[in-house]
Amino acid sequence: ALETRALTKDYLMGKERVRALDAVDFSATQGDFVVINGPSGSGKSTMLNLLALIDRPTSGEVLFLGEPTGALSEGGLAQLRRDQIGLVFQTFNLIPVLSAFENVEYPLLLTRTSRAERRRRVGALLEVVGLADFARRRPDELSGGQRQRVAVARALVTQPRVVLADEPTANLDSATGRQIMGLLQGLNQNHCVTFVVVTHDPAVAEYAGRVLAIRDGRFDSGAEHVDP
Amino acid sequence: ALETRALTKDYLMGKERVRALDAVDFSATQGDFVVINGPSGSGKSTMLNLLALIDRPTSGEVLFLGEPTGALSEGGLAQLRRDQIGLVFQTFNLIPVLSAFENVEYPLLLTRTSRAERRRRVGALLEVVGLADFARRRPDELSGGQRQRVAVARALVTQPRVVLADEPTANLDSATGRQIMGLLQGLNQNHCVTFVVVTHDPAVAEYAGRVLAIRDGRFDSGAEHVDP
Ligand SMILES: Nc1ncnc2c1ncn2[C@@H]1O[C@H](COP(=O)(O)OP(=O)(O)OP(=O)(O)O)[C@@H](O)[C@H]1O
Ligand SMILES: Nc1ncnc2c1ncn2[C@@H]1O[C@H](COP(=O)(O)OP(=O)(O)OP(=O)(O)O)[C@@H](O)[C@H]1O
Ligand SMILES: [Mg+2]
Ligand SMILES: [Mg+2]
Repeated sequence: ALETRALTKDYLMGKERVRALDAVDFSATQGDFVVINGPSGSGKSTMLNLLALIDRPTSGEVLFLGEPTGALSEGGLAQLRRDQIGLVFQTFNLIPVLSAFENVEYPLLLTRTSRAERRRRVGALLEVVGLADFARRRPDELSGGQRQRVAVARALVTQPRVVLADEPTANLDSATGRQIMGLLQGLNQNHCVTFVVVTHDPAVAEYAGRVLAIRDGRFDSGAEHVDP
Repeated sequence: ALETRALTKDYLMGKERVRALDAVDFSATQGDFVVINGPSGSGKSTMLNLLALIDRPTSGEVLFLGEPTGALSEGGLAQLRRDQIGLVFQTFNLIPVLSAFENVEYPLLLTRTSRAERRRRVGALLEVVGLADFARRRPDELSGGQRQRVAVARALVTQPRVVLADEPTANLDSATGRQIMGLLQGLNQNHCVTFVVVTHDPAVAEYAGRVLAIRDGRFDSGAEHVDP
């Protein structure tokens, strides 16, 4: 479903070049549940942003469903992002002037989904992340963990084939975190949704089929382990 | 050092009243290390913001070093916040146009600290949170965990008597999280700094002298435990 070849990302700050990802080869087949962990600053969010097609590599390729994305136009990339990918950002990135309901609904406005169907899906997702009574609240009227759950719901509302989640439980207590992971696991096991989850939380890693360790922009090839 | 009496905070949204904290009695003596945990939305950040004097209660009192803060003017509150309190926000709240160095230095600009002393302190703190080489980076050039560590360094730079930290390790891998907690523990044990730390991370709770559980805006009186 997702593949990278020699994926490299450099940030340039004046004369200094920071190599955030260094020639990374990665692959996930449809229905995989991959967890990526590693130290702060090791390249996890950079990797996820490249997989999510919201950033472009310095060199190397990202292949989505077998197709090299480097060749796509902005419009082609936008369509993939809109229809196939759900992304939970490390800093949530909710729209401050919209309610929780409107934030979750937002990605559907770019698709051909009827208003009734949007309401049904948004309502169901707010329910399943425990925020049914919070639909009208704006982000500044929500706790940190409540905002995080709105971000998770938003990532799922277009029923994407691939969900990329950056620390989806960092601001959640363990019971709420388990509810969220149960939701993701259900989508993975019942609907074959592919997951790539960045996390420091060992409890999250237990849901994974594979765990990859990243350090200084490279995956530890010795560190992968697979649950059969 | 810190005390609350019948502390209550309501948020009003139109006709709806949300009681985020319900008549909370709390106290910490100088040198205490208190951890507060509890479910998402249970009132932890609300409690911390009231203790930090950046929000005012609906009813009840916050006493700082024995003095009721409700009677203080805005100027009096500002002085306490500036001189006595260090606060790590759940969402960091770094200033985007300033570098990491300038963000950490910022609270000192409101005090009578010489430029040389500011440079010494900021340099030492960036070093001890592992960001010595990142001084010139702006927040958008830092990873999530790097921003979190800048926020921690900033909370400590005025050498406050009381440090209030909202999820200070949520975005950190466990090794970096332990470094940060070691730093806080050192300040607590060697300099008698009082800590109130909100966290979901069980590893953080191990550094505490007391752990309090909060639920629906109230502390579980049965849940407190003390390490002698
Ligand atoms: N401005 C506001 N208006 C209305 N309700 C609010 C507002 N701010 C917070 N709340 C509500 O107050 C309750 C307590 O919020 P608080 O941020 O203290 O929770 P928390 O324990 O820190 O949660 P988390 O672990 O998710 O960070 C939550 O239910 C939240 O929705
Ligand atoms: N715009 C930028 N300019 C320069 N360097 C950057 C920029 N963005 C990120 N970096 C650097 O790239 C490296 C990788 O960052 P990334 O955000 O991918 O790390 P991460 O593994 O997600 O870390 P964390 O666990 O702290 O969230 C870090 O050292 C970071 O400082
Ligand atoms: Mg990150
Ligand atoms: Mg909070």
